[in-house]
This record gives sequence, C-alpha cells and structure tokens, in this order.
Amino acid sequence: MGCYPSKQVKTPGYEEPTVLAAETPFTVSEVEALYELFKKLSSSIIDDGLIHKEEFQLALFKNRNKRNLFADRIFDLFDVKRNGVIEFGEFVRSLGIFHPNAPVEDKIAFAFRLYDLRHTGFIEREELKEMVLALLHESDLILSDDVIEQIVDKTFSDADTKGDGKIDQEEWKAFVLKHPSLIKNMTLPYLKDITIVFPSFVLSSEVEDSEI
Amino acid sequence: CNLNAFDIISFSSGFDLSGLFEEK
Repeated sequence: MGCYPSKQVKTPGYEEPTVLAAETPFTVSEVEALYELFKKLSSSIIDDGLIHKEEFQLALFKNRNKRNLFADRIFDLFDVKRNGVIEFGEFVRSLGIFHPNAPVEDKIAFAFRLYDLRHTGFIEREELKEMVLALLHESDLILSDDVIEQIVDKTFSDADTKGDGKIDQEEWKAFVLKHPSLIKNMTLPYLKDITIVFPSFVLSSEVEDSEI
Repeated sequence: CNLNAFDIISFSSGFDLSGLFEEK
C-alpha cells in the first residue's frame, strides 16, 4: 500500500480500481486497463478527463457529428449523474453491465431503461414505433406505415400480457426470457480481453511520475 | 407479420459499442 503515492493528478470522477472492481465483474487490472481506454476516449476532443457526447460519437462512428437515437440513449444512461459527461466511475460501472459475466437481470433492466425513452417507467407503443422508425431511417429502409403498425401491434400483443397498452418491467423481463436474442446487444465480448487490447502500465507510470 | 420490433431495433449502429475498443 505504501509503495504508491496517492497525490498524483487524477481526472475528476476518478475512482480507485479496487472500489470499481468490487462493484463490477472486472478485476482490478481490467479496471486499470479500462482507465487507459478511458483516458484515450476522454481526451479525443476536449482533454479534460471526461467523455463528452461528441467524443462518444467520434469513437462509435468515427464522426463527432453523427447522431443516433440509440447511441444517444446509451450515452445518457452511462451519464448517471446527468451532467452531460461520462466520468470514469460511470464508465466502468456501465460497461460492467455489458460484461459477458454480468447478471442477466442487470442487462434486462438496462435494456428496459434504454427503451423507456420518456422515462415513464414503461415502454409505450409510441416509443416503440419511434424506435422502429429511427432504425428504418438510419438504414434507409422504407416500410409502409401499415407494416410498421403491424410489427408494433404484434410485438405488443406478445409482450404486453396485461393488455394495458404499455410494457412494464415485469412484462419486459418475461418477454426477454422468452426471446433472449433481445439482449444480445447487452454483451460485449471485447470486455473479456480488455487487458490485452489496452494493457495497463498504471503501476510503473505512476511510480515514475511521482519520482521525477 | 412475425417480425419482432425489438429485434428490428437491435440492428441499429447505435448499439455497436465496438468502436470504443478500437485502437485510437
């Protein structure tokens, strides 16, 4: 413990890897590797140690101006404090949900919040239609309004088992358990190899920095 | 029509977070 100085400059929102590792599926060395990744992402446009939405978009799309409904929603959910930026702790805890070993319940709950566009506590019909339209627009696909209505109707007839016109968390969970493919986006295989992709040199660099 | 709306949505590029892990 006494080997490493505690006063080196860290970015705002930095949290100790041991704390984050205890709360997530990541090991301490994986959290350290994620810090290397975080530093890259958070300095790509504005070098302030925080991931801004433009930096997130730049990483995802190689284009800081490309907007996408779902990328926006994911950014907003990562931004737990809702202050317009993603801090390191938020980044690690949120990515933890995408870890292959994260509990399925966490993935199901995250996907629900992702689709609850208006934060009503339900996935509503209009929201679902809006998301389908966004995907079609993004993909340059054209479906008639009738077909879109049919798709949304069919989904609701399967998922809205209480028949009240909206999907609550309980219905969502039952629906996903019947159709596990619905949360395939919630697992990122990369996270198992994060120390290979982003080897951490935290210990050696910290000691060197502090001794200079 | 047996398409599930959520499966359709999952094709969005906004869900592909792999860009975060590509070498910068």
